[in-house]
Order: sequence, then C-alpha cells, then structure tokens
Amino acid sequence: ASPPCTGDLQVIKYLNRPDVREALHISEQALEWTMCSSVLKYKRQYTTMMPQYQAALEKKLRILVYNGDVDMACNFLGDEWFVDSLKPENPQERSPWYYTAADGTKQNAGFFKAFDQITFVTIRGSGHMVPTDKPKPGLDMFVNFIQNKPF
Amino acid sequence: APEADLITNLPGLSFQPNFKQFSGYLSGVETRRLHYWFVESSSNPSRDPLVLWLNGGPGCSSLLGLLTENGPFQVKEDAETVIQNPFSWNQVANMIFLESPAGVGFSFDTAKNYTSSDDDAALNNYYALKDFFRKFPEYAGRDFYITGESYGGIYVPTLSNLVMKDPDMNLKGFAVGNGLSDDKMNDNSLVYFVYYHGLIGDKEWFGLLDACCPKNFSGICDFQGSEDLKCRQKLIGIQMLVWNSGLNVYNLYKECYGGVKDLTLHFDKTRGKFQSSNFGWPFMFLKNSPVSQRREKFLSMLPGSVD
Repeated sequence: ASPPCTGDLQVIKYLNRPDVREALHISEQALEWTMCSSVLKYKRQYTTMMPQYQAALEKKLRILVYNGDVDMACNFLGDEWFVDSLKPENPQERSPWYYTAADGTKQNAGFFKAFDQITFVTIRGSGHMVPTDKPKPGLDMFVNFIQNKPF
Repeated sequence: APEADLITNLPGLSFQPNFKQFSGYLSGVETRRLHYWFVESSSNPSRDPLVLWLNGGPGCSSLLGLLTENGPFQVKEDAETVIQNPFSWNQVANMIFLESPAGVGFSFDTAKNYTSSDDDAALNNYYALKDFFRKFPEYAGRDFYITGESYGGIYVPTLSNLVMKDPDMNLKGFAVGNGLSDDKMNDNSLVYFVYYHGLIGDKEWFGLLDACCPKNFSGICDFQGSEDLKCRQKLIGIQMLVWNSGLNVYNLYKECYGGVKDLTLHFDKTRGKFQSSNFGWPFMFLKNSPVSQRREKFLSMLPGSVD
C-alpha cells in the first residue's frame, strides 16, 4: 500500500521497530504501520468542495490553496480554476513571489494570486509534496499564511 | 498536558530537541482510537498557533508528513538514525499529526470496523480534536489552523466546516496543498497540463479537442463530460500516459523511485494490488474515470485471462 514512485521504506522499518512503538505509546491493538492502509474501506461522497469553501468564506476564515507546479496527481491548474470559480472578492493580479536561497540570492519561489480571504500560491518546480521538494519556500509560505503576511 | 503521552526517549535521535513532544490516542466516535503525534513549537509554544496536519489517500498516514515532509524529524536510510529537519514547520507552530480514519497507521477501532467515508472521517477527526483540547487544556482558545495535502483537499474543508461552528475552538483558517478540490476541474485541467508540458503533441491534442469538445467551442473544454466513445478512448490514453507510462505522477521532473517496473498492466500481477487497496494515493483511479472503469472490468475477469 505504497504510492507509486515514492520511497521512504526506512520510515516503515523505523515505525515498526518495537522500541519505537514503545516510545510512541502505541497500543497492542494497532496494526503494523504502513504508509497507506490496506484494511480501510473508504467511500467517497464529495466530488467538489465548493459548498465547504463558500461556507468557510462566509465565516471569514482565511484560506491558503497551494500547489507544487509539476505535480500531476493534483495539478496546479485545476486548483487555480477552483479558486477562481469561488469568485472571491477583491482579486489581485497574479504575481511572482520570492525566497532567499541558501547562497543568499533572491530566487523566484512561484506565483500567487491573492483575494480578500483566500490566496492561491504555486511553488515553482515542486511536485505533490511541497515541504519535501521545496522545503525553504514551503516553510516561507507557511509562515506567511499563519502570520498573515503578504507574499 | 498528559504526562503518559510525553515522549521521553525517541530511539535513534541524533540531536536534543528543544521542544516537547507527545504521542498517544484520541477518542473518535465510539470505538475509534486515533493516534496522534504532537510536536510543540521550538520557538514559543505558549503563544504560537496550533496547527493540525492531515495527509491524504484517503487512507495514508500523517506520520509520513511528520517524518518526510514538514515535521522536525527525518529518518535516515539505515532506519535507525533520526536527524533534524531544518525547515520544520514546528519552528513557528505547535503541530498535531493525526492518523485517520481508524485503520490508518497506528489508529484502530476496538470493534475492528474499518469502514469510513468523507463525513465519517470529518466527524471522527472533529471528536479527536475535542479530545485533544481535553488532554491539552492549555491550548484552549489558541489560534488554530487545519492544514493538509492531497486527499486532504477533502479532509480539511469538511473538518473545518464542523470546527468553525464550535465556539470552543478558535479556528482562524485552513490550508490545502496539492489538494483534490473538484474532480471535474482536476481531470479536465490535467489534459491541458499534459499538452502544455509536452507529454502529447499537436496531433494528439487537436484529436482530443475534435473528439471531446463541441464544434467552435470557446473557453475550457469539458473533456470528462463528453459521452463520445472516441473521446473516452483518447482520455484512457491520457490516464495511462500519466499513471502507467513510467512518469512520476507526483513530480513530472523527478525520477521514479525504484525505476519503472512495468510499462503494461499485467492483470495477474496487479489484481492483488487493486484488491488490497480501494484507493490510490491520492486517488489513483478517480471514481467513474476511464481507468476506474477499466479496473472494474479487470476485476470481473478470471486471473490469467488477460494481459
């Protein structure tokens, strides 16, 4: 039950070590740890999150939708269309955003489109797992979001 | 904080963390027990916001997020040494990694009921959060954010819609990374993505437009809405290209870990995989997609009868 083309076998081995399970207070009733469950029987109910986003916007929640832009499982274009389709208020122009690389140079981190309560952000060159593929821009983006800073 | 859940000695740690961490169980609905791993902020735990992180699937563990993405620890290849992630999100937030629904990771159900759904997952996560605030009353009223990735695109907004109605939780917002937000938009945009990235050529692209879109259409073509048989067959080709041609679907420009195993679908080899997993990651075969329909057809055939 592992996703295709991904590794991380060391995590499976580590989490199934008896001493690690003990340190984490894992119950004896728990199954062997796998990346993705092979016992779960899951029924999907929703094909769109439009009503949930609209309700959240009405409640004045702040929302960040971000996408590594070379992922094909959930590609950036579909999520950008989705955010646009919400017709959020006060759309700003799509603009680049930047981060400081390890060598001190300013680099393009991707592009963003801000609205009153919702921001759509791309992370340039990242795949599905942004914090893994682009850790520095990923952290900067997270900080901007929870500290309500502009991109 | 619950003393019994405090992690005092994590095996293999190569550094001394300057934050507290806890691991244990939170109660979901009735017999559900959801495992959490909570890492406090390494900056100012008493003031920094509280953030929940959920990986996708449905059915994949959020401990993957903790140990390979935005958590403070990374496990080295030897599966013994744990090193520090210099870009951990717990530098600015108190992070909860929750394994859900029951049956995922270390989470379980005492009645061994491992069925779930979008609403069920949201409700169990909500109950688990209520239990978290009971266990950690010092976090009551703290600015709270719900975040996640992939199928978290469903988990996060559905849970947020429950939490935002609860005055005991100070939900400020939510974030979704590479999330599934809308099936139709995700599938239609993929066709454009595939063309724009040079995975198909002009001939295939104009063939798709011709087969799938109304004559003289303008705007975005609704490929998935087409009932045309020729269009459906071409879309199967796109799905196969993306998922089964050796590309890394999660990162177009990254190698496929372990290499390309097989370029064709061998029924006898894949049947077990399909049966053991009724989901993909984040959703290998979308409901009613051409590949999903083909999978159903495979599963109804006798092993060995098709290659």
